[in-house]
Amino acid sequence: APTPAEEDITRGVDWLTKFGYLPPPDPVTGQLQTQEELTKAITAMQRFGGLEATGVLDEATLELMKTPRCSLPDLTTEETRRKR
Amino acid sequence: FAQTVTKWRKRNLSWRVRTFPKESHLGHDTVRALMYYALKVWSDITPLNFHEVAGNNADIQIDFSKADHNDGYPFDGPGGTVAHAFFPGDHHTAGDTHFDDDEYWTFRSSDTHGMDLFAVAVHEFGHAIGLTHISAIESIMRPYYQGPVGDPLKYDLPYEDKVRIWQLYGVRESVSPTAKPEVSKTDDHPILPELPENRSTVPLRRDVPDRCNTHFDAVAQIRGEAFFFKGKYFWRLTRNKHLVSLQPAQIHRFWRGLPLNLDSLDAVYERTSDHKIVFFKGDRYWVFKDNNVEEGYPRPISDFGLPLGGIDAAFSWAHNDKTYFFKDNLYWRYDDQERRMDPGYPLVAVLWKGIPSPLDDAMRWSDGASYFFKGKEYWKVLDSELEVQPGYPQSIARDWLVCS
Repeated sequence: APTPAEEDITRGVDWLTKFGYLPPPDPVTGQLQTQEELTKAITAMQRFGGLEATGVLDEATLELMKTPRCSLPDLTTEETRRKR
Repeated sequence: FAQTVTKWRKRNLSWRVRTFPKESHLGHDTVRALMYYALKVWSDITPLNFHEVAGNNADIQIDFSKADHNDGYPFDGPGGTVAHAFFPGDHHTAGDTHFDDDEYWTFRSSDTHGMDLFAVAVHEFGHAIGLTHISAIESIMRPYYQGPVGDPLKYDLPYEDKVRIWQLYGVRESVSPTAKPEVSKTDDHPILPELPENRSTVPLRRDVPDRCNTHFDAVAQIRGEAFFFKGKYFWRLTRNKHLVSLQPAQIHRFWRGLPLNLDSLDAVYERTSDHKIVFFKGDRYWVFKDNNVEEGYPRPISDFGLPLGGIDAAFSWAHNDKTYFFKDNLYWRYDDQERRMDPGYPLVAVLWKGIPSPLDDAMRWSDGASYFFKGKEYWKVLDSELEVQPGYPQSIARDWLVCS
């Protein structure tokens, strides 16, 4: 699969954070999510969205992220924590 | 994002559209009607009751907002996030529902760029009563916009959503029980929502009467609008006397709590004392707040001091705010403030010279005049006068029901 552009990754991380798949960066250390966390978050998002769970920010995933939607997150903090 | 499952403790919830889309082609009444039907989707299958209010204390405040609107969920222009709602709870925003005013909101439109307001509203009201997102492909609570869901009057929730909401509130046992609202304010008169225009997709039923060639069972002014009842149906006219739809609506689908087998009504009027709506059929009557029957009805019409046998007509005279009941050639005068019949009645109905008997029904209208209906004709009596205006009777079909 082609490697996603840096811009897509940034947008994807923002999206995944906004809708509850990724915890926000640590406000004290500023530490970002690890690649493993990101892959898990993408996988969860793909499963929730009815896509093939590849863990990769592929075209279909980016397309779904552009689909109009409700502002509320898909996963609760508890679920996010459990997935971590 | 922390959120545990919450639900409303009360079952009667008020709603209000506080701000409307600014540049949408959808009129205010259409927006209100779509909100009404989107809420009804949920109240049809749960013990929840929704009623529209005019005041500032609605449980579900509905707004069309743009960009950052100070709730932590800024909108992002066309596309992206289109709406959100707050889950039930003790916070003051609980139940509030916001639509992005930068979206192109549509109703029954083939424009694929538009957002179907009804579909999004059903989803958001799901949140407003406690449902979270789920991934089930059929569910209305899927987070992604999935396009229009069809006729608001016929929409049936996917089974997945029914089960989830039943888990929160249980099943609605019948269409009739409606507990008294917990809050009632005299300055908070609810307004009935408009039925959506363009009902052409609703197929005609075999028993639908011809509005241009019928005499009506009952006629009433309710919240400034005129309602013409015939059989199981009614037509509705706005304040400026425009027919909302050429096709009638079904009484039992709009006025929730009347018996499903009710084949006709005798009389209907809006009480001046509390703006509740009273329906008469035979020896029984029902009191409605908005579209829902009050608890404890039907009751016998002897509550009013009326004899058994039913009435032909009921209306409140603008001149004295008293309610007049008619049966054959008799009439009674009732004081809705005191909740008792005035002494000395019934009298032979000659108070308004020129009106026929027996009447089909009567109503006061926003022009201050009283209108009396019988057969295919009606008579007009000015505010405090006691005689029919010259030139009457006139045709009901032509003057009220848009018939040639």
